[in-house]
Amino acid sequence: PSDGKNRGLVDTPIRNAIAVGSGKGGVGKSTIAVNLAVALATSGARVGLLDADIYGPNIPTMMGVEKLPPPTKDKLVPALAHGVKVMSMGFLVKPGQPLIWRGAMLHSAIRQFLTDVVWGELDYLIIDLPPGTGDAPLTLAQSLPLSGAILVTLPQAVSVEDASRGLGMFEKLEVPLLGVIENMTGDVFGHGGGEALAESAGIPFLGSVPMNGFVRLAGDQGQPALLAQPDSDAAVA
Amino acid sequence: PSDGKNRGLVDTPIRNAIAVGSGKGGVGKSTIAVNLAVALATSGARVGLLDADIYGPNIPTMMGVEKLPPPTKDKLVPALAHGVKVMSMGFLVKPGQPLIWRGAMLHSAIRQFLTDVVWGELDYLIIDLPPGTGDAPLTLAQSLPLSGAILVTLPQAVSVEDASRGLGMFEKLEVPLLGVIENMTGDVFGHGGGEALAESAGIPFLGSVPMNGFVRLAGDQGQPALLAQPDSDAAVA
Ligand SMILES: Nc1ncnc2c1ncn2[C@@H]1O[C@H](COP(=O)(O)OP(=O)(O)O)[C@@H](O)[C@H]1O
Ligand SMILES: Nc1ncnc2c1ncn2[C@@H]1O[C@H](COP(=O)(O)OP(=O)(O)O)[C@@H](O)[C@H]1O
Repeated sequence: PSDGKNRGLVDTPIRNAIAVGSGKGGVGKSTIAVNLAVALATSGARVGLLDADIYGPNIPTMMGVEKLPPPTKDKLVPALAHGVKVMSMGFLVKPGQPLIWRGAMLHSAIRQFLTDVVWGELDYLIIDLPPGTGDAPLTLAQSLPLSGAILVTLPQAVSVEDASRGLGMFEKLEVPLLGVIENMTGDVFGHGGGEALAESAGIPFLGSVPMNGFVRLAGDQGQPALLAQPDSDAAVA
Repeated sequence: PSDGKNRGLVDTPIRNAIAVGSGKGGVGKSTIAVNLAVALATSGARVGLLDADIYGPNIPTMMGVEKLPPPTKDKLVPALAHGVKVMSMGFLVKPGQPLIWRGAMLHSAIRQFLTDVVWGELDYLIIDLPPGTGDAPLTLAQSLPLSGAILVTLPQAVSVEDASRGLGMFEKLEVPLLGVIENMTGDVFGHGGGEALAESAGIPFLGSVPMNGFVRLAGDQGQPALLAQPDSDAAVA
């Protein structure tokens, strides 16, 4: 693109940018990103949460916040929920409104979420990635020095298959891998797939979160699981 | 693109092309597409199954087939499994190999799956869509007269939120909606969300499939649930 704005690293006062990704959809990326952001904010850090899933922005629902504050003259102001600054395409389109955009539009939307939002100084920016290994993660890795990525997977074979593609992508983009979280362990999806993936790739296994109806309910109601039941084993992981 | 190949409707002997989509990932699109294709083939129809999820191609695993037959001089030949012709990016890349492609590459890969594969005469082509409302469904709808789309959702709020974006996309692209299937009903994800979506959109509710560990196992082992336990309520839906 000729305007020069679309290429290269953006200049933002963010100390650590951490991507939460997978490869497969519906494995709990948004749930883990929301709980991680809230846990970091509760411990006193200045935290932002960016929903980079432009086609399926669920973060506003999971954080229980519907609207953005009024913008400044030329920038968007993130919403504030549970002590975390939040930005998502979900705030900018009507509920149920599909964004039937090709990849190039995705690229510029993500750049604008980094350059045209008043994030202020942040200790952490947690980025909820969409499923797949396409435009969104590629644009992010080229725009921001990602300090690390967390890989989320379900334990069963097809999820681990896609998670290993996500892992391969982070390696190719030279993003350090912080570790693997195995989610929804239990009778239906089994357990152990995520741990085996971490071992075979030589990266830390950060633990597993059992399948728990309460986690799902917390996401639907916008009250992150961590806050509602601090001691439950799902929250601790 | 200047070569003219990339635009407009392709000319293929396919009587009905049916897309299985959602909006959200991990809701069971591949599982429903596989079982639908096998059910149609078992009833005697000539059926193809196209895995349009280029970034997360799980169809080969779920159909228990790893390799393609040798190509002809200039076209790919689909694999044959359970009486269904199958084509997927999963056959063309090494396991765990990520495709870090921008949208434009996705567009041409999907076009080639329609023009450069020896499908032969088909009564049905079942197309497993990726999550989201981006390049893949857009390219398909512009390349092939889709006779209909089936929307798959989990019953909980965040899934229904993304499914309604998928629904909005099909309406915008003027693809007739055959109905909604609600998957993984039970204690964790609840039930009723899919039925309510179908009712509010005025489209048929095709039924619900309970959360059932056996369905997951069948997918991991490449033996579609329908074949292994024909009478189970999951297969009937
Ligand atoms: N451990 C868990 N137990 C039960 N439900 C879960 C768990 N983790 C996530 N969920 C639910 O599963 C659904 C998918 O999770 P989500 O975070 O949206 O995944 P992704 O971001 O990968 O698409 C959501 O409804 C969420 O509340
Ligand atoms: N009714 C069900 N009960 C239990 N597991 C299911 C059910 N439907 C699908 N699954 C499993 O859930 C996972 C996600 O399903 P998949 O078909 O890959 O979804 P999508 O194509 O939407 O990403 C797979 O491991 C699949 O075997």
